[in-house]
Amino acid sequence: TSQKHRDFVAEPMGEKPVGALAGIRDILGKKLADQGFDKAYVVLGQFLVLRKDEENFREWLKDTCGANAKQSRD
Amino acid sequence: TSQKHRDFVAEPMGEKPVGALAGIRDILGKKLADQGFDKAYVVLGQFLVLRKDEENFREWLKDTCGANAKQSRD
Amino acid sequence: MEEYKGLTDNELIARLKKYSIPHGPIVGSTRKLYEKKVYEYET
Repeated sequence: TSQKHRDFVAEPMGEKPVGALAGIRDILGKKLADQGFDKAYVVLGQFLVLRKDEENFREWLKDTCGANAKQSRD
Repeated sequence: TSQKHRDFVAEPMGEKPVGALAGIRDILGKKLADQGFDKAYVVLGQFLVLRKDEENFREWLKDTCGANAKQSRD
Repeated sequence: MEEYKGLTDNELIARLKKYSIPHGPIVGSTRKLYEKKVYEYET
C-alpha cells in the first residue's frame, strides 16, 4: 500500500477529510465532498452499507466521482 | 450503558449479527435483517453515512424497524 | 410522498439545504429518510 494509506491507518480516522484517503486526490475529493462525502468516515460508511463488497464499492466510487481502476483500488 | 452494549464494545465488531446491538432485540433485528441490515457493521455504516447525526439515525431506525425511543437511544 | 421519488438527488439535496435540514449524502440507504424529511417540512 502507498505511504498515504499507511499514514491514514496509523491513527484513528476521526474527522479526517475525504482527501486523506489513498487514491482520492483533489478533483475526486472535491466531487465526493460536493455530494456529501466530505469526510473519510462517510466514505467508510458507504463501504460498510455496501457490505464491504469491493466490486460494488468500486463501481459506486466510479459512478460518484469518476475514480479510475487504480484510484478505486487504492 | 447496558451490559449488552458493554459486551458489544468489549471486542472488535467483526461479523456480529445486528441482534448483538444494544436495543435491538429479536423482532427489530429480524426487520432490519430483512432489509439487508443483518450485521452490526452495516448498521454502523448507515450511522456514518448519516454523518453520525443521532436524530436522523433514530428516525431512520424507527422508519426501518419500528424501534421506539428507548430502543433507538440504546 | 410519491412526487419526491421523482426528484433527482441534486434536487433533493437542494431542498434539504434550502430548509436547513441536517443531512448527509443521498445514497440508496438514506434517500427515503430525506424524502420524508422534506415532505414533513413542506406539509
